[in-house]
Amino acid sequence: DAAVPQARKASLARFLEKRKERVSNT
Amino acid sequence: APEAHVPAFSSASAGVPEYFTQESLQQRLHMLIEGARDSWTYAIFWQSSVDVGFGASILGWGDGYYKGCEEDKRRRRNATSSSVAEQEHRKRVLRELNSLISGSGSSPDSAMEEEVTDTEWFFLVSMTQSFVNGSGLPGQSFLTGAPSWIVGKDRLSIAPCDRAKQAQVFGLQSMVCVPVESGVLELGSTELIFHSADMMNQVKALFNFNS
Repeated sequence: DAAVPQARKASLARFLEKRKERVSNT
Repeated sequence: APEAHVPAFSSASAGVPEYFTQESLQQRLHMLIEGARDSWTYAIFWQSSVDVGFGASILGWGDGYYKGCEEDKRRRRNATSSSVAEQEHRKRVLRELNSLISGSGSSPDSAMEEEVTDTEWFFLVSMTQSFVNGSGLPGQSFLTGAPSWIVGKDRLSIAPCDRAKQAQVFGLQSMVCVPVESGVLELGSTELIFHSADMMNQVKALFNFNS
């Protein structure tokens, strides 16, 4: 967990959140 | 890519002004994609830094914005983009990443069981990539200062860059790299999008940190 740079962790969190929205809208 | 060669976002190491935060970077990517006339699937800011130990110039993940495409919806409905084994692999990775973000004790999420499309996967894998000393399409653009705008699967497949070749395998038809201060802005689309001076100006306006 600590090895994952913060920028990518933030990007990943945003991607997963947006993906949930896209999936629920499909 | 080896972890050691993927720099964390650091305004100090990349020479990006302190006011240019991760949040403002995300806002600029969002504005670029959502405000565009054409349907871009994603935008990625590759951030430049220097590996002090090796003296190498590196472009690594800065941030990205994934909008998605019509193909996502169609493929998710039909679930035909890749083999069963490949889908199981992608879903497993996505579940693990979700646990990393939400915590291992979080409740199962049904969205993690939905088809992971080719373009989603391409974007996710991008987070692990980096370009050393002018390698790849983003690296070449950064090194030469010249934008590259590639349209069509046939052209992507013969581009001197593994990333461009990989892009067309995953259904992308347009890829653009524009050198900006402190890095390179990459755009990708599943549609054929031809060169647009408006888009180039928009990139320069949003990612010129001096203005």
